[in-house]
Amino acid sequence: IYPNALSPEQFVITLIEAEPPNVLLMNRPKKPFTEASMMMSLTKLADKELVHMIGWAKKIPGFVELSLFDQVRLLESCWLEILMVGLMWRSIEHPGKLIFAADLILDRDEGKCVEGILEIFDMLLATTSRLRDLKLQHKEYLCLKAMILLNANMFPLAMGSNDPDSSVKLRHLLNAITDALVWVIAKSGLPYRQQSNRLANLLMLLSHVRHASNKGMEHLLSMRCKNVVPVYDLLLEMLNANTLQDH
Amino acid sequence: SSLTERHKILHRLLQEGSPSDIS
Repeated sequence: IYPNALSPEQFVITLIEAEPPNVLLMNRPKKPFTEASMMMSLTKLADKELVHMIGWAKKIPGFVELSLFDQVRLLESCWLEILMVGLMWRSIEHPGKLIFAADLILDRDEGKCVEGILEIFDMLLATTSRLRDLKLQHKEYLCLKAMILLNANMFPLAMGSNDPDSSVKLRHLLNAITDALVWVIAKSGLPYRQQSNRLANLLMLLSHVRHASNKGMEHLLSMRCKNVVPVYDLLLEMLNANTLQDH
Repeated sequence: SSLTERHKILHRLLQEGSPSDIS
């Protein structure tokens, strides 16, 4: 399905159908958490969610038409942002709590057992609180999440992409997802003058998601370097890629 | 090639069948 062949409404319906299932931790560790047991729970959950994230990305109209190089670069750049914005959506009705999974719900102070994680919990809770104040709608959330993926990387993408028209396709995709978000906001019945203000407020929050993700990546790397938690498979690959990318 | 090296699992999951297979 080519994105510009879809109406904004059809694009949003496709995003609804693309939504990944909510993942469960399954074997929940006993409380109180230790630094190791909390990090182990969070990384196990992240690894499971990452597999579903790839299935989700492939269902976004036009994503698999991008070059494989571009698909990898986009996911490599924003995977933690996507996990975090999903966490915020699940937590939006639960002030002071982070709903990592239905069987992994953490109060803010439970983060005290992991060195350096409270700062990140507070960023996540603050951004979630702002989304709650804005009364973020589900369809707006779906558009923002897809926008994070499609907007995840630019300059190296343009230069490095071995498929020049992939960048053109990506720009079409970004326009299509922007049209979809504008359409969702317009459908909400807000007075026209307030629609652009709402769009700006939602887009401004994406920089906070990116900031929390950068902090989270640093923290996860430090936890791994200190051998607090073993990291395997896809999560290890994505984490290493960020390390290499920084260098 | 460095990107492919860095992302063996990701490449495989992106190229494998339907999204539901991946999940």
